[in-house]
Formats: sequence, structure tokens, C-alpha cells
Amino acid sequence: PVYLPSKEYREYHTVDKPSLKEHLVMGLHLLEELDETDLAIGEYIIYNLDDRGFITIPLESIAKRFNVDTERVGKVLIAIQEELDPPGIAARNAMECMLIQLRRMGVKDDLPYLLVERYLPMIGSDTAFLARLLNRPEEEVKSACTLLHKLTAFPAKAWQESDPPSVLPDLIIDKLDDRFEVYLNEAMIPKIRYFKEYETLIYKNELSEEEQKLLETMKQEAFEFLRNLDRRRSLLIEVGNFLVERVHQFLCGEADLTPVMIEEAAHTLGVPVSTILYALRGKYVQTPRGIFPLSKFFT
Amino acid sequence: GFLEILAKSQVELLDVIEQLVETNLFLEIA
Repeated sequence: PVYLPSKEYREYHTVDKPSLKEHLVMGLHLLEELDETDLAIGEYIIYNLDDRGFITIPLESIAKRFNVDTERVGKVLIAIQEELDPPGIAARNAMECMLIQLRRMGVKDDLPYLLVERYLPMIGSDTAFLARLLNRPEEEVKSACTLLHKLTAFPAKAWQESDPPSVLPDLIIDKLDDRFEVYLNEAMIPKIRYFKEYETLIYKNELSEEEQKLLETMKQEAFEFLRNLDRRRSLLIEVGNFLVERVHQFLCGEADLTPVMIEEAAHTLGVPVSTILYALRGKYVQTPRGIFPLSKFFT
Repeated sequence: GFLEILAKSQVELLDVIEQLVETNLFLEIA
């Protein structure tokens, strides 16, 4: 509470690109031919695309929802399919998705279209056989198949991998007036403590040797866990303090980030390099410049 | 061990804590 008056309040965002759906909605609003209702229909379509990037809701039910005719929904859908990226988005299935991609690539040759429409499951197989089936030279079939292999069957997949992760920072570096404060964000971690009620049991003679041994082991394990949890906390704080010192200008917004050598951190903190690597793994730090993976600061 | 706990994200750590609290008589959520 002491710090409240001088603390700057701001929202923190992950330093990453928007999600696929956000990206599509932004694109949708740039399409000039759509009016307000069309935009609402378009957003509805986009937000209801499945994980693969396909539209699975019948156009009729969308039309009903917006009280318009089905053609109008179809018009919006075509605008999305033809103009928004990634190509193939909002198709009904993998076949339609690939056909859309071919059209948008401006492919004139009918062979790739034919292969997708009739022989999609066989594209990866024997081109000589396909050539005989289609009565076309094998070379042509081969190059059409090569082209088809460059297409994606599930347009949302490529995006999914780079979707901004839902990030919970482990470490927070806050700017308070002229100095930085480092603390842990253990929002999810409950306070855990040693429960000594059972300890007396160990030393009573009511238990068998085996039971006593088990309790001893548990006691040991509990101590060790609590100690390791404490060491984890203090090492993360030390890493945070180290960063405040070493990338001060970056944190102040006065310079680009120059990553620090892990060896230097290890040396300064007096722990092995491998320990630092463990400490960085999968953790994020919230700074006045955004939320970053902790590993971004090191090289 | 220590390194194992150090390497865990909060979500992973929460799993470990939940398991331990259930199986270890000497640990409890405060």
C-alpha cells in the first residue's frame, strides 16, 4: 500500500502477434464492399470457425440468426474465403480449402483441381498410377502433386502454433518511481506448510517398524520439498535482480535488448549454467516493456 | 530434486503440490 500513489498502472500484453481470429476480424473490417450487417455476419462466421479453420455451421442457420437471406451470408463467406489470409480459411472441408488456395494462387491448369476434387486421398501415392487413371503424362501429374503438397489442408493449423500463449508471468519487474522492484507472481501456487501433528506418531511405539519408516520418509520428503520450493523462489528473484542490473536501459525503454550471456549470470549468482537453464525454462517475466519469456534475456 | 522443481512452470508446480498434499501427511495447504 505504501507504493500505491506512485505506481504506474498499465495493461500488460504479451509481445506477440494477434490470434488468427483477431487477425481475420481486422482483415474483415478492411473489406470495403461490406456494410454493417455484413460485418456482423462475417465476425459471426470467423468466431465460429473450428480449430482447423473450417466453417461448420450451415449458412441457413446464420441467415436465420441475422434475419437475412442465405445468399447474403454466402456473399460474406465468399469475401472471407477470397480476400482474407491465410488462403483456404473458412472453407467447409479440406477439399474446398485446397481448391480455394489453387484459385487464389491463380493456377490455370485444370489438373491440380481435378486431382483435389476426385483423387485427394491418392495425391501422396503412385503418380504413374494416377497418370494412367487420368490419361495424362506422368510428369504433369508429378508436378501437379508437388504443387498440391505445398498447400495446407487445415489453414488454422499453421497459426495455432504461433498463437499467443496464455501467459502467466512467474516474475514481475515493476518500476516504482526511479527504481525497479522484483517479485514473484505465485498467483496459482497455494501457500503450503509443514504439518507437524503426525510427527509425534513417529516416536510413539504404536506403529510397526514399517509404518514408522514410511512416516520418516514422508517427513524427509516434506522438508526437502519445502526447502526446494524456497530455493526456487529465491533463485528466480535473484535472476530478476540480475536482469534489473544488466538490462536496466532496456527496462527503462532507453535501449534495445542485448541478451546477457548465461555464463555471466551463472557466475554472478554463483550457480552452474545448467541451473540457470532450469530456472529459465517455461517461465515468463512481466516488465514495464511487456511480458517476455525469461529466456529472451539470455544467450 | 531442486532442479526438477526449479524447471517447473506454475501450472506444473501446482500439479506437484496437489499430488504431494494428497499423499504426504506432513504437508498441508495453509
